[in-house]
Amino acid sequence: CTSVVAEDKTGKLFHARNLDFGLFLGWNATTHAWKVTEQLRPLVVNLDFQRNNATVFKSVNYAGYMGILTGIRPKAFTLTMNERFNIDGGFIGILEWLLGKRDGMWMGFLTRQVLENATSYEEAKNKLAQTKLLAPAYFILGGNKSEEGCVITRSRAASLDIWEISLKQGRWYVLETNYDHWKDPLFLDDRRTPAMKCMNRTTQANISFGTIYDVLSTKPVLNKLTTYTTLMDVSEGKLETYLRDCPNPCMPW
Amino acid sequence: QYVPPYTEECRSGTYPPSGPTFKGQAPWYKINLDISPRQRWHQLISDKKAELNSLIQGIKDLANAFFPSGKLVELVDKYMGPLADTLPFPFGDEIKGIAEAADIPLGEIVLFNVFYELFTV
Repeated sequence: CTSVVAEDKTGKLFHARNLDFGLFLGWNATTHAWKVTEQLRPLVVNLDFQRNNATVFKSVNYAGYMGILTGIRPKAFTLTMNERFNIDGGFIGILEWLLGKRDGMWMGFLTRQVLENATSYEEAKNKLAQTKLLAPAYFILGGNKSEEGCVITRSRAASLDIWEISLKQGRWYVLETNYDHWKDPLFLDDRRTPAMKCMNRTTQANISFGTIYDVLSTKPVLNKLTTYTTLMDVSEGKLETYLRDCPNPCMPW
Repeated sequence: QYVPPYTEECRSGTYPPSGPTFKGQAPWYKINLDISPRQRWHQLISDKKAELNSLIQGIKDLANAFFPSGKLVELVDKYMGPLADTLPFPFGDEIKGIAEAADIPLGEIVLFNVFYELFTV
C-alpha cells in the first residue's frame, strides 16, 4: 500500500492511497495477475454510513469486510491504514484472543469505531495511538486544519512513533508504504523513493486530486497488487475511488 | 524501464482516470446504522453475493492446494464461526448478517474479516 497526506499552499489537505493486497495468494499465469487481487477488485465499494438519514462517515470497503481500511469523516478527518509486517504479528494476537486474552482490539474494528465516534483529528489520533491492538499497523491520519497530517507507527501494544506534517521543516506531506519511515525500505520493494520523487517534483503549489492520482499511477507505486486508488478531500467531504490494473511490464508487488 | 522494478518517469495528466490502468469507478452503497446490525449489510451483500462467493472459493482452493485433505477448511468452518460471538458489539451480529446474506459458512466470513491480522506475519 501507499498512503499520502499532503497540504497545499492554502492549507487545504488531501489524503490519498493505493490499496495493494494479495501477495503470494495464487498467481494466474494466463492474466499475469495475483488471483486474490483479481477477485478483490469486483468487491470494492464506496460506503456511506448514515444515521438519521445523515452521513456520519464514508469508507471504501471490500464487500463482506466490515472493518475500515480507508475512510473519511467529512469536515473532521481522513484515515487510511497500511499493513505493518512484524514477527510479533496479528497471528499471535489471534491466538491470544482464542485463548481468552481479549484486551486488544481488532485493527479494522478500531478504525471503524474511530470513524463512527471520534469527532476531531486530535481525538482520532489519540484513539489510534493509544488503543491496544491485536496486530501492528500504520495509521495515516489527515485533519481539516493546516499541519494536521501524520503517520502513526503502531506495535500491538504501543505507538512507536508519530510523524507529522511540519511546514517549518519543509515537510508539506507525509507518505507511508509498508516500512517504518526512519528505516530504509526493503530494496526489492521500494515504492517510497519513486513516490516521494514524484511528490517533490509536483511541488506543494501544484498538489491536487489530479497530481496525487498521477503519483499513485506511477510504477512501481502502482503495481500488480493494487486493487484501488482513493482520493479524499476532507474539507468538502469528497471521496473518489477508482479500480486499478497494472498491465505488463509491471512489478508483482 | 523494461526490466524489474519497471520504474517509470513520474506520470502526468492521468486524471480524470482512463486507459489501461483504470478499471472503472467503485459503486456507492448506503449503510443505515439505525437498523439492526444483522440487517444493515443485506442489500450490499445480496448484490455482491456471486463475487464474494468467488473470492471465498478462491481462498479455499488455495488452502486446499496446501492441505489437500480439506482439513484446513474444515477447521476454519468449525473453529472460526464461534469467534463471531466474542467480537465486540455490533461486529459479531454484522458478521452473522453478512454470512446469512451471502449464504457462506460463518467461519469463512469471520476468516475474511480477520485476514489483516493473519497476514501481518
